[in-house]
Amino acid sequence: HPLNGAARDEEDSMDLVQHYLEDYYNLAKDAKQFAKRKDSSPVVKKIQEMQKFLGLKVTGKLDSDTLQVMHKPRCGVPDIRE
Amino acid sequence: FRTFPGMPKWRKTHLTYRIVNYTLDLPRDAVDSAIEKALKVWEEVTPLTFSRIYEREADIMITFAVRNHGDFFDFDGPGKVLAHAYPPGPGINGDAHFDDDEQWTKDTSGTNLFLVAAHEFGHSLGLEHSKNPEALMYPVYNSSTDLASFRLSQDDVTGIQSLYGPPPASPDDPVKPTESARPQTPAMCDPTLSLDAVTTLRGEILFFKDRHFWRKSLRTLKPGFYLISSFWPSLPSGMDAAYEVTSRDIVFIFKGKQFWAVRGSEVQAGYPRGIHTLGFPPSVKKIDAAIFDKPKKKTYFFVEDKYWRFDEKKQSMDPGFPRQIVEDFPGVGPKVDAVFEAFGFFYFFSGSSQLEFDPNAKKVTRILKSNSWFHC
Repeated sequence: HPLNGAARDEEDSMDLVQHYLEDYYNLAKDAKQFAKRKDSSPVVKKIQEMQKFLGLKVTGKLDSDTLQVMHKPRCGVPDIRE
Repeated sequence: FRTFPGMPKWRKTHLTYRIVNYTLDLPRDAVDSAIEKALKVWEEVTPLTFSRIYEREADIMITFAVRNHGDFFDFDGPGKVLAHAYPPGPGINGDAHFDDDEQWTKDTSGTNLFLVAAHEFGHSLGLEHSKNPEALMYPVYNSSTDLASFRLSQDDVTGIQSLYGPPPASPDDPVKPTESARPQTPAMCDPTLSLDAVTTLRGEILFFKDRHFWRKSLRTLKPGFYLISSFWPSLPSGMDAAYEVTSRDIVFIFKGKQFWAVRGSEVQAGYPRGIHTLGFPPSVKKIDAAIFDKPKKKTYFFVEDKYWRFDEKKQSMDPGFPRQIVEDFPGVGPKVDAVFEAFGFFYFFSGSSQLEFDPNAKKVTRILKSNSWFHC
């Protein structure tokens, strides 16, 4: 796909990250805007859990490898459940 | 590998499946064969069998759907979620749903239906996602999988066999007379004991019989007794032959037309392979015994009254074979059950007898009972 405008990308990514962590890693849903809490410890913890499960470097950050895996097609069954 | 919480599994070995509807991306027969092949992947390593039904409720209902399709897990258009499935149980449990907004293909140019179906059926049988990137049950779809050489990983096999156990001995085995329905535990000091295969392994000697093996260390008088599957879950019972290539720390195990390679308790990836890749003619259906001659770096394969010689350096059969066993191993044969090397002697097993053979003098030096190593 041709690159979209950067701002649009950012917003898309946050949506994807939020849903990925909620759907597959049991992140508790929260009404607060996800972009504002992505560095909070519950979210960082979930990112680390996902990175560990999928064999990525555990940084707790949304680095390019982590975002790249989140964009990959996958099975809809959660990796971590309650 | 991981199983679902509470380890749900099917309490029966014969399961039914039903293809409820079809994607328009592929011809119907292509969908049918992809689903059948995906089920066969699991069938080959468990006692499970699958049969297709065309109406009523099957154990595994297979549907293609988009977006909201009646369960609480909507699909999301092209990409991202490809499919999902439910753990064993009644109703929706065991069922597999495929996102028809994907472009399903026979190869990997789109989303390969066989690969995704094989993964989802792992869930239908009770496996959760694995952290092992090599495993079929790893959650992320790997479009670069080589379909031609697709194989379950050891992680997948160990996982599914933790739920259902290994497959029964293959039907094309010669049927051994058994007195009772339950497989017997062989008696170590039975004077009529015959063995399936014997090999060394890192200084110990393993004597294989049916589903078990005796493990003899030269430091102890009595051998230990184990289930083969407790060390190598994916290996078959009732093997034909085994030998160790000490220089590579690898033991090769043979059964029928297939052979496996193990290093310690790890079955090596890429096995089983066909025995004909070693250079046997198609007429050879199984190997009776095998032994690695360390000084010469050659392996001898014994098949009925003949033997082949394999050059481990060149990885090919030596010309001029097969030869008659009796010509080069006078006194041995005509048929050999098992053979291994210790203290410079070859120990040949045939029925309840064992021959100690000096390969340098080319003569039998002692005749023993097959269980002489067990100090009965």
